[in-house]
Amino acid sequence: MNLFRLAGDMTHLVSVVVLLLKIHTIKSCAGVSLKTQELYALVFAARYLDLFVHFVSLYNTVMKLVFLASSFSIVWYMRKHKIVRRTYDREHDTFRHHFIVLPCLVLALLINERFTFREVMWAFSIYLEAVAILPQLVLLQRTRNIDNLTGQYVFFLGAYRVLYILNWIYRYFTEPHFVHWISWIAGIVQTVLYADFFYYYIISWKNNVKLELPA
Amino acid sequence: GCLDAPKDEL
Repeated sequence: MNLFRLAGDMTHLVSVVVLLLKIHTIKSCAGVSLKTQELYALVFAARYLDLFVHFVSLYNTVMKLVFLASSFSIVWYMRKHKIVRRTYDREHDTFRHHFIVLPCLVLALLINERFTFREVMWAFSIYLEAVAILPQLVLLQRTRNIDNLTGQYVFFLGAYRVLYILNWIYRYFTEPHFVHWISWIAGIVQTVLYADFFYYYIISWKNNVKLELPA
Repeated sequence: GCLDAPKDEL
């Protein structure tokens, strides 16, 4: 476990837990895309199938449980909680996310490390995570308001991806045979998606103006 | 081999 990966996991943890706590505290999910949250819950469900059959470490197991619990809790709050669900911006969060689930599933069937159920599900979760943020970015563009709830969420998610790329570079140079093309390519695609948002986020932060994404 | 390296990352 290197520092980049630990920092990446912690940043990822912060992004999800902070979002959950904020939704729980202010009883509102304004600006949050339910589609993205559902995609993330699916990513964790598909990726952590080996939770009880493949023990890596206590840290690994605890983090998987926290990610599963927090992502499904956020989806529950946005769909079922009597107060929070009313603040969900249904008419703007219209990204047809099955248009990205199906191609990811097909791609996972074609490109995987081994053609077994768990490996295909793992590859599916990697591809899906790369594009899961799209509905959220589309919603931010549409509503053009980025209150700190979603701005910080996307920012932390982007930071986690950058840290993971640094982790892969570090592991590539320190561990022989550490080659994971599937994670690397999908991870780079995912990080590029955030680059655009980062650019506007940092400009708005520097000029101390409200973040406006171009239409 | 490198293909079936354990999935030790989250």
